[in-house]
Amino acid sequence: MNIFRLVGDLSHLLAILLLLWKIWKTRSCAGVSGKSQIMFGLVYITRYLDLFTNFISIYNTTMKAIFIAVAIATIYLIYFKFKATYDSNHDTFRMEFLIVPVGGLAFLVNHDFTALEILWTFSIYLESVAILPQLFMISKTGEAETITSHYLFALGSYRALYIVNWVYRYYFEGFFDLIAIVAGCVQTILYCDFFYLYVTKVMHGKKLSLPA
Amino acid sequence: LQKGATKDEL
Repeated sequence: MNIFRLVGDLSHLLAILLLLWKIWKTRSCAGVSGKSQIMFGLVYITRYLDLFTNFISIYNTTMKAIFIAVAIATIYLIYFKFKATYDSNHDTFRMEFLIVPVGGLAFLVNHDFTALEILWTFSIYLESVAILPQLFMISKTGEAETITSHYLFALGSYRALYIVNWVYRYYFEGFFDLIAIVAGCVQTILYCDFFYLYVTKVMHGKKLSLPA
Repeated sequence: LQKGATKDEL
């Protein structure tokens, strides 16, 4: 464990708790893409299948359990409890356009052709594009609530910090995982224009609105 | 250099 990965994990935890809190407090999931949340749920379930078989540390197990639980709770709030506030007209990104190619790629490019490894690879690839429906929804509505933009900033920062963690581990531990690194870079690049908008607008107290 | 393998990351 290194500081970059720890801060990254905490930023990730903050992001998903922020989103859950926003939906619960405002009793509304307006502006939140349910499709992205379903894909994140899929990401955690397929990645943490080893939750009970492969004990690494208390921290690792606890965080995995929290991520899965919060993801399921968020999906429940969006599609059941506050279903009436779900903006399905703007959440129109076709998930199958992401899940099918990612599933195919996981079969073709992986470290080991075993079920667990392919599911882990699928999870890594899917996570890199899972935010697209959310970013697409914001581009359609032309704006995002401030709390939602904080959620996205924390979520985007987590993987950017993981890239720094991978550089650190490469030089100090001789560890590198090309699949995770490439997917992590793609994931972070997808946030770039949002990061620009966030820094130039939200940090100056303005609402996040895309140039019409 | 060790590739992939250790899934100690979240």
